Amino acid sequence: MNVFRLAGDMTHLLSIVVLLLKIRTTKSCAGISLKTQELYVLVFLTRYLDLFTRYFSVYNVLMKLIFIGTSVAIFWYMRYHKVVKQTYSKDLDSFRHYHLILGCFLMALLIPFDFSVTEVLWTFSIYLEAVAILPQLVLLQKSRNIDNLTGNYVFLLGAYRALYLLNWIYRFFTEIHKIRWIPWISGLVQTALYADFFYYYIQSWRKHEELKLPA
Amino acid sequence: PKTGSVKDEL
Repeated sequence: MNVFRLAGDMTHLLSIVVLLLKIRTTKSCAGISLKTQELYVLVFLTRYLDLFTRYFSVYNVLMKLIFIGTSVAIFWYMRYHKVVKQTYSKDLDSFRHYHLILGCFLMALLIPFDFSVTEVLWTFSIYLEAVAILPQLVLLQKSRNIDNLTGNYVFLLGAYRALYLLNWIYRFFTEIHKIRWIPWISGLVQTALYADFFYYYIQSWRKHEELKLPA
Repeated sequence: PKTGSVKDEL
């Protein structure tokens, strides 16, 4: 495992820690999109089906279980926790995420990694992850003020995929030497979706101002 | 195999 990959995984993990910290300490999920969180549950469940069929390492198994467990926990807090669910910004979380699911599924049927149930679902999870942040970005744009934890959460989530891009470049030259269209293009799209957010996040950080996205 | 080391990523 190279340093980009490890940094990417740790950034991903940290983003989840930040979000859980916000939910558990402030008892609030204001500014967080339940729809994006639902999409992540679906992404992890469909991608990590190979937990039953393939073994790579203890690290790999542990991280997969952590990602599935924490995404379900976040979903549970936002949907069912007596206090937390009342802070959910339901009216602002208006993105039609079912369209994303349907679109990604059709794409995965047309352009799968391989023609089998698990491979189509794996491809689906890659496509869906690329666009899963959209409901969250739309919600942020509609929010008047974005609290620090929410801003940091989204930043870390974007940084994770950007680091994976470096990991893929590194692996291409040192190890795999194969073009991997599906993850590469999806990863590029996924990272590009954050470009706008990154810009305003860094600006607000440099000017020591509150983060705000223009409508 | 077709899947190779691609799938060791998260």
